[in-house]
Amino acid sequence: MNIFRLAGDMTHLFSVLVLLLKIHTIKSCAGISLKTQELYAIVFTTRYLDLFTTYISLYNTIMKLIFLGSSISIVWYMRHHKVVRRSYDKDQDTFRHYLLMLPCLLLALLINEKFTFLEVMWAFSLYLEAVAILPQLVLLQRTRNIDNLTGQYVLLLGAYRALYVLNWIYRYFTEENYVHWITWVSGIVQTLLYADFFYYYFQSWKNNVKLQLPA
Amino acid sequence: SKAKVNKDEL
Repeated sequence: MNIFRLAGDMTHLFSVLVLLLKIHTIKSCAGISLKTQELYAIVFTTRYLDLFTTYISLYNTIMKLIFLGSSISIVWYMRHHKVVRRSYDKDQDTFRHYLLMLPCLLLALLINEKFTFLEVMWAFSLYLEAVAILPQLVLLQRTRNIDNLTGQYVLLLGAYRALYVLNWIYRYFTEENYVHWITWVSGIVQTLLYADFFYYYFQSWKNNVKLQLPA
Repeated sequence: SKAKVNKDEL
């Protein structure tokens, strides 16, 4: 495992920890999109079906279980926890996320590495992950005051995606037979979706003002 | 065709 991949996984892990910290200690999910969290729960459930078929490493298995467990529990907290759910910005979080799933499924049926159930689900999870952040970005834009933890959560997620791109470049040049077009294209699309957010985040950081996205 | 690469990423 190269340094970009490890750093990518760690920023992904930190992003989840930041979100869990907000939910568990502050008992708030203000500014967090339930739509995005539901999409992530579906992304990890469909991608990690190979937990039952392929063993890669202990690291791999543990990380998969962490991402599965955390994404499902975040959705549960936002929907059912009696304190946390009251802070959910339901009226602002209106992105019709189910509409994203059908095109992703159709694309997965058309473009996959092999036409089997696991491979179609794997491709579906990658296409869906590429667009899963959209409801969150729309919610951020509508929220006037973005709190630090929410900003950091999205920043860490974006960093995770950018580090994965560096990891693919590194692997392409150092490993034989390392070609994953589906992962690369959907991953690059996903990373580009964060570009705008990155821009405004660093502007606010540089000028030492509160993060606000233009309407 | 190419040798199958394990899907070892998360």
